[in-house]
Amino acid sequence: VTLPGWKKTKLTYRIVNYTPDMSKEDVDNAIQKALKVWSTVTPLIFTRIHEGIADIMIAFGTKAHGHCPRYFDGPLGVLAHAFPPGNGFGGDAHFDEDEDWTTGSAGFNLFLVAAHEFGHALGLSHSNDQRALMFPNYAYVSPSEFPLSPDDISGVQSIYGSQPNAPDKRPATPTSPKTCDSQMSFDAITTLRREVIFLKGRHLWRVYPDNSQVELELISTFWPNLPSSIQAAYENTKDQILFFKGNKFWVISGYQVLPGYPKNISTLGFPKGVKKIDAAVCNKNTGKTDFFVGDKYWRYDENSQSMETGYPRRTVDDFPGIRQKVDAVFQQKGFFYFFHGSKQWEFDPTTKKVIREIKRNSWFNC
Amino acid sequence: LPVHPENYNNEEDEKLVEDYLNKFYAVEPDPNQLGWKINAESTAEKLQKMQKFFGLKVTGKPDSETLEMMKKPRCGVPDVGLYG
Repeated sequence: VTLPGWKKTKLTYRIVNYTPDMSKEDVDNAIQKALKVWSTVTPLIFTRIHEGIADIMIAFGTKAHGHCPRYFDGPLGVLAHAFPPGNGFGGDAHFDEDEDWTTGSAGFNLFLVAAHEFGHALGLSHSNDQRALMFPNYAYVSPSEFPLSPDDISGVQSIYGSQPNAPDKRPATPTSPKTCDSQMSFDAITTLRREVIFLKGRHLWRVYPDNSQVELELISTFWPNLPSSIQAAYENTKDQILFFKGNKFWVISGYQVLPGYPKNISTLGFPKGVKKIDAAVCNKNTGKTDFFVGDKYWRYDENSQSMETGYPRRTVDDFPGIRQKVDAVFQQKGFFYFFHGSKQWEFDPTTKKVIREIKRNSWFNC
Repeated sequence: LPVHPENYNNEEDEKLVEDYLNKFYAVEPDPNQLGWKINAESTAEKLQKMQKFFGLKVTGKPDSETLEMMKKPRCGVPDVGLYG
C-alpha cells in the first residue's frame, strides 16, 4: 500500500540529535546510507541541512517525546516510527533512545531501522512479505547486502518511478551472488537427500549433481525463520538439516523448524569457550558428525546423541592436507569436500588422503 | 467471535494483545464520519487481521504463536489503515 508521495524529487533531511550509543560519525553514515538505499532505485536526491525545517527531520527520543502524537515504550517493543510525506510531522522519523543502537548485528542496527522508517517517510506502508524491508518486525540482515526486496522496489517505484540513469531500465533487483564469480565463497554447504545446498548471505543454490541442474533461491523462501549468513550446516542421519549461526543452531525437518529451536550449541556438548561453528559434516557411513572450529574439530555420535571423548583434536592430524580453517564441508558419494577461501579439496575419509584440489565452483558447471 | 478471557494465560498477555491491536490494528477514524461509528471492530476481528497479515493461523484467538509474534521488536507505524 502506498500513499501519495512527495511532489518533488529533491528532499532535505536534518539529524536533529544523536544517540549516545554510537559516534556521531557512525550515526551520520548510517542515516546517509539508509537514504541511499532508496535513492538507488528512484529519482530521489537527499540533501542534508543542519538548521531549520527539513522534509525529513530525524530525532532520537524516549516515551512521550516533544509534540509527537505517538510515544515510545522503553527497551524492545517499538523501535522507531515515521510519518508519511507532508508538512509538520510529515516525513519525520523518530528513533527510540531506550534501544541499543549499533552499526552491527548486536542490539538494533540503526542503518536497517532507518532504511525501513525512511520507506514510510517516502509513502510506503508495511508489507506482509517477510523478505521485504518494509515488513514490520526487525530482522538483522548483513548491511553488506542490498536490503530492498522486489516488493519494496515495486512499491517505491510505483510512487516515484525508477532511477533515471539505471543502465537497463529494469527495476533494480537485489544483487544476488553470481554463481560462477571466481571470488565467490560459501558460508556453509549441506546435502539434502540427493541434492547439495550451498549457502551464501540470504541466498542458497540447490545443486542436483546427477543432472547438474542449479537453482538459486532466497533462504527465506523455504525457511523464513532462519537468519541469513548461516555459518555451518549438515544433514544428519534422521533426514534433518542442522543450521548454525553464532552460538545458536536450528534443526529443520522438511520446511519446518522443529519446536524449541534455536538452541545453544552448548547443548550439543561444546565447552562454553566455543562461540561459533565453522563447518560440519555427518559421515553417513559411521553416523559420526565432525564439527570444525578454527584448526580443531570435535566428533559427535549421532546415535548416542553425545560428543565423543578425547576431542577437540587438531584437524590436520586426522585429515592430512587440510591445514587451514574449514569454511564449509559436505559429503558426496563417500568423499568429503572441504572448502577454504578459493580452494576445494576432495578427501577420502577411508584412506585419510586428499585425492585432488578442485576449483571452488566446480559444482556449478561454470 | 468474542474472545473469552480463558484464552489468555495471564493478565500480562491480555494487556499485550490489547495494546498491540490498539496500536497497530485500530482502524483510524474516518475524518468525514459524521456520527459515532456503531460497529467498532471486535478484538477477535483485529486479531484475525493481524494473524492474516503475519501469515499465522487465523483463529481470532491469542495462541502462543500469535503472542510470540507480538513480542518481537518492530516498527511503531500501524500495519493497517492510513498510517498518517
